[in-house]
Amino acid sequence: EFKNQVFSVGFGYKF
Amino acid sequence: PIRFGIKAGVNLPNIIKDDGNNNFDTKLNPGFNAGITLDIGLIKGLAFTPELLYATKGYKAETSFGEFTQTTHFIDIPILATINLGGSGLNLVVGPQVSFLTSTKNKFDNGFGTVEQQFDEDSDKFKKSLLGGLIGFRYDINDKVDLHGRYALDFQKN
Repeated sequence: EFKNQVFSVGFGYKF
Repeated sequence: PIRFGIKAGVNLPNIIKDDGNNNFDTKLNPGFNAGITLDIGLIKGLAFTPELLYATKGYKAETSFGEFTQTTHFIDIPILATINLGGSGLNLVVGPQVSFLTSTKNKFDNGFGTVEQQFDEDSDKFKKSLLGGLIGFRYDINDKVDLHGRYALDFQKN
């Protein structure tokens, strides 16, 4: 058993 | 005002193992996330910003028999508050997240060949919905475009 961990980088665009 | 948006990014997932289950090391299993966003302004400097994302997670592990890669596919629904920092383009983003497992792929490569297994919504083997949380920053380059970085951790075990 384990827990997920996530580092993330990204971009967003708002309409 | 309410604004729709889209987002995409690189995921760098790994796992945190139970105590007593630490006899192997794991590495990042790079993937992606993409989805749609909502920005609902509440008061000046504070917005409710839920999202609907497709995301890959998982990990890699070196074993004495070869490299094991587990890639898990999720629908993530982060339910976030976005707090503007001092009227600048910088925002703190924080909140809980619900994740729904859609499929799991295990790949085993021993240097001579590769074996793959796929599990689709196998509730006996993997938990299908997980509660977690995330914290990060969003930098608004202009009124439409932002860059962001985050750390997310599940509160429940997979």
